[in-house]
This record gives sequence, C-alpha cells and structure tokens, in this order.
Amino acid sequence: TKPVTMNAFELISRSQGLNLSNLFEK
Amino acid sequence: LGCCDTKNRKTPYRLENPEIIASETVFSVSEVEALYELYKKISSAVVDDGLINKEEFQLALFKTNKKESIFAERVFNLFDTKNNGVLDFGEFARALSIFHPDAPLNEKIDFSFRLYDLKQQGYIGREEVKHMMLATLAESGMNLSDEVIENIIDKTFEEADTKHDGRIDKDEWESLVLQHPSLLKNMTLQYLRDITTTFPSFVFYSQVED
Repeated sequence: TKPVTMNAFELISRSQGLNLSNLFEK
Repeated sequence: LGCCDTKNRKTPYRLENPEIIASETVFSVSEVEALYELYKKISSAVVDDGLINKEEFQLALFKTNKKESIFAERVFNLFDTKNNGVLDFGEFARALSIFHPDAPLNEKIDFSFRLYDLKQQGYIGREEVKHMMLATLAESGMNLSDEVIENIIDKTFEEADTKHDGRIDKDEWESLVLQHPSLLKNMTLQYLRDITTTFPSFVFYSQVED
C-alpha cells in the first residue's frame, strides 16, 4: 500500500466551511 | 458611555464611512462600496436588519441553513470581532480584506492559525486537529479508519511540532505554511479583486466622486 503522505491540514482545508468563495456565488 | 451598547440599540444600523474602512484595509473606496452590495444581499436573507447573523452567514456559505459546520461557526466568530453574535459591515469588510490577494501574508497566516486554534489556547493541539479532521471527513462523506487518521496526525506533528511539545504554536504554524503554501489557499479569494465588476450597482449609491 502507498504510504500516507497527506498533511492533516491539507485534508482539513478541503472543508466546504472553509471555502469562503461560496459567499460570492449568486 | 453607552456609545457601543448594541443590545439596547434603538436606531437602525448605520453604514460605517467607506473611506475609513478603505483606509484600514486593502480595499479602495469603490471596492468597499461594491462589497457593501454583497453585504446587503447576505444581511437581508433572513432578517433585514442590516446585520449578518450566523444563520445568514451559513446560508450564504452553503445555500442552506440546515447545515452545521464547526468551520463556518469558527470563521463567523473570527469575523465577529465585537463578539456580539452579528457581523456589521465594518467587521465583514475588515475580515474579508485579509482574504484579498494583495493582503499581507502575515495576516493570512495569523487568521488561519486562529481558525485552527479552535479552543483559543494559543496553540493547535492534537485533539483539535483530530476533531477538525473528523468534521471534514464527515462533511465530505469520506471514510478513513482511526488508524489512518492517527497516522496522518502523527506525520503532521512530526513535521510541524519542531519543539516536540505536542502543540503547534504560532511560530511552528508559520514555518509549516511557508513549507506548504497550499495550506493558505483558502485564505485568498480571487473574487475580491473583481468585486467592483461583480457588483457594479455600487456606483448608484456611491458617496464619493472619482
């Protein structure tokens, strides 16, 4: 199996709640 | 003095002078005014009182007020610098200024650190990281075993916690994000560069002349 290389914060930063660009979507 | 007693405020919310906001942020006066068009839209979604409450913020983020997110809550609380449960336009504009492509990097690093410091203890602890990982995984419907999650956290702390005290402090966070700039991707909103073209109607309400 492939070794885990992902940083925990990389995963966390994918959260929709952290994507403020949604504020600008019409 | 009673000047800032928001609980007993009788007069309707008055817009803060755009020129003052512009002088304290990376926005021009026109951009502040355009941003106000977005603010008006968000702040009138549930209660048209000229303020953004948590429900309106979540609605704007997720297009539904049913969804709960620890991150949306944390972002809201960081925007809410007066700590009164609502965002006035000054708070909204000053916070979004940090997300502008031209905002200083140290402001983005500082905001992102406070974002992840869920318990506001001045450091990011292992438990907080696990809590945030579990929330993100649940949100995305992704399934990872506890072993894999612990493994990812171990690796992250091995790299980030250079002082080996089980905590990621502000200096360690800064070093980590400088090594991994992608961690600050969410801290920049390209939309803010084009805010005057996205909300051109601001010119009809503009208080300033070009």
